[in-house]
Amino acid sequence: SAVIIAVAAQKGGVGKTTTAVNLACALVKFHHLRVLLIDMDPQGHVVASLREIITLGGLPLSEILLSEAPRDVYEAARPTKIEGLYITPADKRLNETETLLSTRLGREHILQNAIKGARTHFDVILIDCPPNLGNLTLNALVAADYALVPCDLSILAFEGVADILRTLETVQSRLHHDVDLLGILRTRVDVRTRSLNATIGRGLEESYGPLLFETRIPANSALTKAQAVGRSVLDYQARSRGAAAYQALAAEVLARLEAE
Amino acid sequence: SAVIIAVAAQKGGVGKTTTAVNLACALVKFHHLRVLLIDMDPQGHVVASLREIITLGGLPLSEILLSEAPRDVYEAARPTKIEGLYITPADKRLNETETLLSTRLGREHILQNAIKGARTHFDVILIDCPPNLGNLTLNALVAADYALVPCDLSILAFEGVADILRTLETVQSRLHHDVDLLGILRTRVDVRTRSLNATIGRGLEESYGPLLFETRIPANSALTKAQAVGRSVLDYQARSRGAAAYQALAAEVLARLEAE
Ligand SMILES: Nc1ncnc2c1ncn2[C@@H]1O[C@H](COP(=O)(O)OP(=O)(O)OP(=O)(O)O)[C@@H](O)[C@H]1O
Ligand SMILES: Nc1ncnc2c1ncn2[C@@H]1O[C@H](COP(=O)(O)OP(=O)(O)OP(=O)(O)O)[C@@H](O)[C@H]1O
Ligand SMILES: [Mg+2]
Ligand SMILES: [Mg+2]
Repeated sequence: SAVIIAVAAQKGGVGKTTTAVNLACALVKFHHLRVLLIDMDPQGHVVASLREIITLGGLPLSEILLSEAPRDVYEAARPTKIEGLYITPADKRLNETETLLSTRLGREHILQNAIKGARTHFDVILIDCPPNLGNLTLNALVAADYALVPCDLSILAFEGVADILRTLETVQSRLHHDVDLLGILRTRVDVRTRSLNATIGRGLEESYGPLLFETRIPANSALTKAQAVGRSVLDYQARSRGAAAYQALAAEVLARLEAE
Repeated sequence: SAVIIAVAAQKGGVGKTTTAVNLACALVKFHHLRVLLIDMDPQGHVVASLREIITLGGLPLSEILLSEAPRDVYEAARPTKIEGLYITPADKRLNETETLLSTRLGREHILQNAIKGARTHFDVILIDCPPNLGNLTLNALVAADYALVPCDLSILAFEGVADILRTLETVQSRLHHDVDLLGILRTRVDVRTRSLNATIGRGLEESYGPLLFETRIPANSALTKAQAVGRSVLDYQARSRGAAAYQALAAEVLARLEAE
């Protein structure tokens, strides 16, 4: 039965998609796991980031989430050129889905109930979330066993971490769903911005200490270039610092899961 | 009667808030205009970015938007330490407001009808939007005379520009509201990522040519540092490249408005 990890953060542009995509690819490439990458962001950036290796078609995710009859996200999973990596793409109707779910009974549990089949086919399921704490993100958190929270070294991203941790607590206490924080991931770390790194970095350590992953993702143009050509950085520029960092993150994620 | 500019882009982290904040401050500082900065992002990043100069309190924006009786955003405008600069802060209930507005008659026109009073008190009104094209952003676009669209030199931001331009067309054709594109602003331009700048930069020029502002905002740590201390960069580090760029943008914005 797959472990399910939601990659979530309220702040825009902190590297949720970059992390979901490259962590998934690292788990497949270096650990030979079967991984499903679900895109819960209506903007469809997972497919855009991996457009070189995915073939589209098949059932739209929105149809599965809005269906009254029981469906499973596995029905929308697409194979990719990477053996073991599958993607459930976002589709344009996910925007409406965010709104349409608001009036539905148990609106936060829709994905949770549509993921049971997929669990049996994969080792890890990663869910990329949009930059807000709306219905789609809530569904991801309620479907997930863990949340992985990327955070760049900016005051706004730092302050956003508290919001998502509060949301995790509410999911646990009010919806009685046991989703834990797998860790907070420092991203886009630029060696040139020493004072900022020091201030926000220290703030993160003081507030969250052991919750922080040891692995930090450096600012590395290989990551943006890989996204521009539609491939994972592990494919496109395997010897880059970005590739090395996501390889290290994959190992650290598995170690943390092992310890749980 | 104030000119109203919505600062909007679907992509997260492209510099909407940084632009709304520093453009507002440049218009006040160098052109002595009366400027109102409205925060339509539930995350309240405008106040976070200027927390050093704002005094909170007063009516919450959500109350004005959800009120059945006619209200005006001017009732929620707060003075700042900068003479001529006022801020209507976001509040926590804006998240609910996004949802609650969905069922309301004429849900895209709420802000438009609540901004008429404010128009008479200011020269320019800037509206910071969340990273999506939901009800809050739609309200900003329908209240606005112009949209200013920041875009960093990444494939996802570039592809997002087409979406917002399509949304502007729909607002014009379906809602019969005349909101024009003031321009597309290249942001976070890093001299070190030459090939990316070239590719995406060329893509922007080929697709949008004259719609692009001449001014490009460079990647400059002064902008992040200013945000971290809660002041505008024009205050905090007036001689930085970031400050110079937003000063140039203010002049270019006024020139374009003049030409209209
Ligand atoms: N470590 C890094 N080094 C360099 N560029 C990066 C890094 N991480 C992310 N980026 C770039 O920053 C931009 C934002 O990253 P990404 O889209 O993954 O963030 P996000 O949190 O998913 O954004 P959104 O909130 O819009 O979903 C992208 O252009 C991406 O290529
Ligand atoms: N030109 C720049 N140089 C350096 N840092 C910048 C620049 N523009 C923005 N930033 C930083 O990048 C991050 C994202 O910027 P900002 O929050 O303004 O974007 P946004 O589009 O408003 O994001 P969101 O989608 O979350 O609302 C912030 O930490 C900001 O300080
Ligand atoms: Mg994303
Ligand atoms: Mg913002």
